[in-house]
Amino acid sequence: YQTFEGDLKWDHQDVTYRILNYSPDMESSLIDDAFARAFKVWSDVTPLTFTRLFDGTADIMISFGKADHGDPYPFDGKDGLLAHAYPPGDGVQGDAHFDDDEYWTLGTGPAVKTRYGNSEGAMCHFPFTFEEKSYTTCTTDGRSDNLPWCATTADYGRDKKYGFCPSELLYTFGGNANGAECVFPFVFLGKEYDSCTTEGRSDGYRWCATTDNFDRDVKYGFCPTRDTAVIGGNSEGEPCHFPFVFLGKKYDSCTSEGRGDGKLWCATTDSYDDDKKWGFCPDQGYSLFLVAAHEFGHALGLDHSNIRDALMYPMYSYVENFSLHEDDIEGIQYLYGSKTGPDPTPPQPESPTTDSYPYETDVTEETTEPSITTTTRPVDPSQDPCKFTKFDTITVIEGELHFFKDGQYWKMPSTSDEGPEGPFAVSGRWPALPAVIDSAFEELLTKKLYFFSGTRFWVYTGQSVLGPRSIEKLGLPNSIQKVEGALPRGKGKVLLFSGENFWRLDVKAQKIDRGYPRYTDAVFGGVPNDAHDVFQYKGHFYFCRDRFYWRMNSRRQVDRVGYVKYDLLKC
Amino acid sequence: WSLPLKSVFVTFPGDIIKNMTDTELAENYLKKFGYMETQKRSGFQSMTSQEKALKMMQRQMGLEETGDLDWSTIEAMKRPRCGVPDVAN
Repeated sequence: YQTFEGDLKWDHQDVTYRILNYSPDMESSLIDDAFARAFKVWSDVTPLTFTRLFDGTADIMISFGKADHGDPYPFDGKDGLLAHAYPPGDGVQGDAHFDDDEYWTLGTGPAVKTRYGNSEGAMCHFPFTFEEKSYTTCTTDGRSDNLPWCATTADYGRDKKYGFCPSELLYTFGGNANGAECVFPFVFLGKEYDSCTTEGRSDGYRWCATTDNFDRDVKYGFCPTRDTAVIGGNSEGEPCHFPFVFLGKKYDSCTSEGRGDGKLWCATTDSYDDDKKWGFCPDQGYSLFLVAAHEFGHALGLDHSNIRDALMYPMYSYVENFSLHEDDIEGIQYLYGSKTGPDPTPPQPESPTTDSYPYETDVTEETTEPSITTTTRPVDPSQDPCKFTKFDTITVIEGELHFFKDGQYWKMPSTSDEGPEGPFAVSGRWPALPAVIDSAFEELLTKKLYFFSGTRFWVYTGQSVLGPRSIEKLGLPNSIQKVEGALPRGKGKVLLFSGENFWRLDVKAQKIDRGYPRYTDAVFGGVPNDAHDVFQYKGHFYFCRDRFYWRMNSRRQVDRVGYVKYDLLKC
Repeated sequence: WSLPLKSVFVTFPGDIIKNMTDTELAENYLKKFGYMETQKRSGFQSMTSQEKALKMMQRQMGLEETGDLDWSTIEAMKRPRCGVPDVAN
């Protein structure tokens, strides 16, 4: 999992949301339900609660829009970009936008909820049979009023259960007509219309008047999409017309001819050659629930994951029986903790629930103090750290910067501006360690000290030591020559750097998190991706190369570049 | 054998998506989702920039890290997805 720079998250647990408008593709109660279930995905595993507001400003403002919908990131017609959301914060931050050039469903084709009839709002059942004929869409067959209907069971003849399908003849949504149906023909700007139109609007949404004269009554509503309507193109809302003629050839079903992307389309009149009226044929559509659950993950502070099965993986794929992936759970619980109360969710099974470390008892590698008998190497007091262009490693121990070089180290007292204290012999304080230390870090929770040299590492707890052990024990690949830096990230996570990659170590579980390695400059852009020293000091990340350091703030912005010897060693 | 269809590509009125070459698609994709931006910002070029950006994208999507615009990478770029960039800029 990934979080946004600075671990952006909400500073309260009772998050609010508001649905600003609706897509014509699904009835509004289906959309409400899809969003509510999408929020429940996250509230099931965290202490977060989600409360819907019907006016005012909510934390997460949800809206549908097409192409340029008012923020700097326009959508791109059908398919491609489906939606986007902003990380937590004020204003547009935390908001989620859905591309209404997509065909929004529950992922398995038109989601048609009926009204009236005798099925109490049940969903259409496709296919259904009526008078020995099978239907996979709503139909006006059998009716004289031209209202589309469907059966809500597989066999209308047997069960006689039915309802009316969304259509502009049945109701409208939004606008100012309280859901009244369209009146055709109606007059708008002096012109007569006998079907829904996008005229007069720049957002591409189809509307109609709910009286016979919009100019006089200014009463209107938006037209729901019929399940047989084409999507996009230049005839949105119209049904396919079969047969139709295209390049002189007759088609009585959707075709991808004439397109390079293989998408199925149809004409909405009997001749594309003459009228050039077309649209994409209804397909499975995109599950609004799945896409919303992903976008709400962003709105809560999660960035994209590179785990293919994770909800926060950037590409859409339909999943029938959805369940949140462990990577998503770990990510959201990293930000907000796990759920407390009557049905808490335990922390992830891999991480042990006790504080004891799951060390294996591999005796051949491990030694414990004080059986180590080494001789303390004499230090050379004449060595001046200000003359070095490079150190083996620089790290922070007990709040003080430590500079290691060839078996010796210097300390920068954090309380004074004096120069470095030392040299001290590494072997005097940590006798098991070799002369060259590539990197080291102090585990914030347990105060354990980790030292890396080549492909081996040692863990000091006070004076007792475990190691050397192979870094493969931590789950690092054997291709690594040495660990060049370590960034403790809190909550038991430490980033380990080598070459142009970094891994995230779960110290408690003693294993590398899934989805790693990542490229250093993909996450820490602007710093050298071959730094030989990486450490964290007073809330900043430091990447060192030769005599220089690049300093990064918690928002991962390089805010300073300077000399190690003047700024850190105070030479 | 039946004659192969002689596909004629038509520009449909009102169609937002233009027929792009694979290279244009790749450049557009790598830029839109932050892969190229990072490369430029870091300024430390260890490989040709598009190659490195492709490698990042292939790693993010769990594809084989070839650094080439191979078939599976192009197909991945055509898949419907979230609009939030993969690499924050």
